[in-house]
Amino acid sequence: APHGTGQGFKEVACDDPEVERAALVAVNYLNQHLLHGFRHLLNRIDKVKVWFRRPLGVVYELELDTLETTCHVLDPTPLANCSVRQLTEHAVEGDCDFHVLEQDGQFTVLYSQCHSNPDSAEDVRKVCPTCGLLTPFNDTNVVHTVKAALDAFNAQNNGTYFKLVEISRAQNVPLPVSTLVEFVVAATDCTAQEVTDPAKCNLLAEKQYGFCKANLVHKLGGEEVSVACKVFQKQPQPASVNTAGPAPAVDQAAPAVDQAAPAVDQAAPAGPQADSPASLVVGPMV
Amino acid sequence: KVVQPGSTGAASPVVPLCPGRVRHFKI
Repeated sequence: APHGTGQGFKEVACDDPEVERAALVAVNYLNQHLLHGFRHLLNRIDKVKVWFRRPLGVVYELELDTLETTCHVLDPTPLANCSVRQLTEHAVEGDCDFHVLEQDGQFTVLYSQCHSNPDSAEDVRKVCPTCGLLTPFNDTNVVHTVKAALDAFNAQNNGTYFKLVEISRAQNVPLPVSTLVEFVVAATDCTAQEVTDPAKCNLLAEKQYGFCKANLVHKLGGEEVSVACKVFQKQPQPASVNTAGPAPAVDQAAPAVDQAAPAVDQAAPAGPQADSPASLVVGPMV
Repeated sequence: KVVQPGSTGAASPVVPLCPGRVRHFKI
């Protein structure tokens, strides 16, 4: 720390342009290291301290508020084109601590720690009394809806059989009585029409993911399911990522993010963490 | 000592440095 300043750090405005640059680097870092769920956008810079680093550079100690977007971490859509989840969808907020080094105009994340929490049910009810609330993934309706939706998708698909990778979001809606789910699928080496035992179908070496949204309406005497999936182009598999085992160990600076609702029975998908989002931009096929 | 309002030369309110602006909405 420089002599005579007492505190050893400099107080700067949270909306200072350099602080904003450091915050955006931090949020990009967060998104590149998320293994499941949805990418986040910067909502507010809560606090900042700037520490002088010897012999060169400064370290930004940041507290950031982020918001969940509608783009899954496997979705190659540029972050700028991703929408923030609205309150009516029971939005999830992230609270993050970062240390970002700036040296010679380059920003490097040294430390990160994030936690996420959904908005309170009371707040959602205030703005939308009939909106659904986030539901745990092991809820009976959620499991049933995902299965029905995946079966419907595969039944209409004459080609590859797609397997469930992750349930990413689920809401039970009171009116009309229905269940909304968002989940990730991946192409396998089985064909949709001939699969007998899905457990024997293996994900392709060159991963091809799809992101699905489904709605199952519970009606008297039956149910009605609708599903739409966006299948992304094949992603070359980074040599360092192992999708068959548990989530890959992350480096010391990698953020830990708690998801708002627990995921069940899911393998850790291969994420774009080894590449920048820009390097994965491809036109989606539906 | 009676001082007229506005004649004390008080500084304008200090703008807090943080938190920064909310970009989307506060939850």
